[in-house]
Amino acid sequence: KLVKNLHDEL
Amino acid sequence: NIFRISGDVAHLVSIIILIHSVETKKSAKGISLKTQLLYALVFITRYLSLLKLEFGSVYNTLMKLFFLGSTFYSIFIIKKYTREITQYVDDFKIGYLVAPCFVAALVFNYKFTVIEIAWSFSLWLEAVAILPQLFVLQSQGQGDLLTVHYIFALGLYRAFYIPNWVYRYFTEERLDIISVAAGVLQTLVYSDFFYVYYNKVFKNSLKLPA
Repeated sequence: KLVKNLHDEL
Repeated sequence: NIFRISGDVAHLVSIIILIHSVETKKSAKGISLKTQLLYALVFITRYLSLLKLEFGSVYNTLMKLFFLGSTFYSIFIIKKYTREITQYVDDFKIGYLVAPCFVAALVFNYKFTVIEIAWSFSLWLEAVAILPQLFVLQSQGQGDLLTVHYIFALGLYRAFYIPNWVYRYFTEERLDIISVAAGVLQTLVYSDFFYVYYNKVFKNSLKLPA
């Protein structure tokens, strides 16, 4: 559940 | 959050130092073209989502365009003052960096899609992209102060992202294992440099008046 990509970062 | 902003500001500052340094000295001496080429590859692969025209936020989009543009510009001006480049060694075999990063991206990704693999690739490559620059610095013995500040600011950027990830884990329950692993690796790559930087800049500035 916690493994989510953070494509909103640079 | 504050860590994320600090990291982004450090990133901005680093590229401004680099371009300012090359422009004013009209020389790219001590700057690794290969590191800049790797960064261009990092930004191209990481910001592929720009092509999907999915703009998460104005801030992100502008920053992505800035990092892409400024990296290409830095390559352009380094090439412009390229005569000096032949005077020192920038012969790091970047294939040895790119290939393992590609393998890592194939192994560690959230979905087997072009965007996800490119994203993972960019994270791993960014972690090691500074190595040719550190290599040049070492072969020169004494690095130019601006170059050293540039590397420091660049290292600070990813280091700031680590508390940002801890913060986001607790506030948003979001955790990107690949980002964290690559980010920690990147900070470790820089750690030796941070130590040298600390000794050089902070200790020297304390005993300035002779």
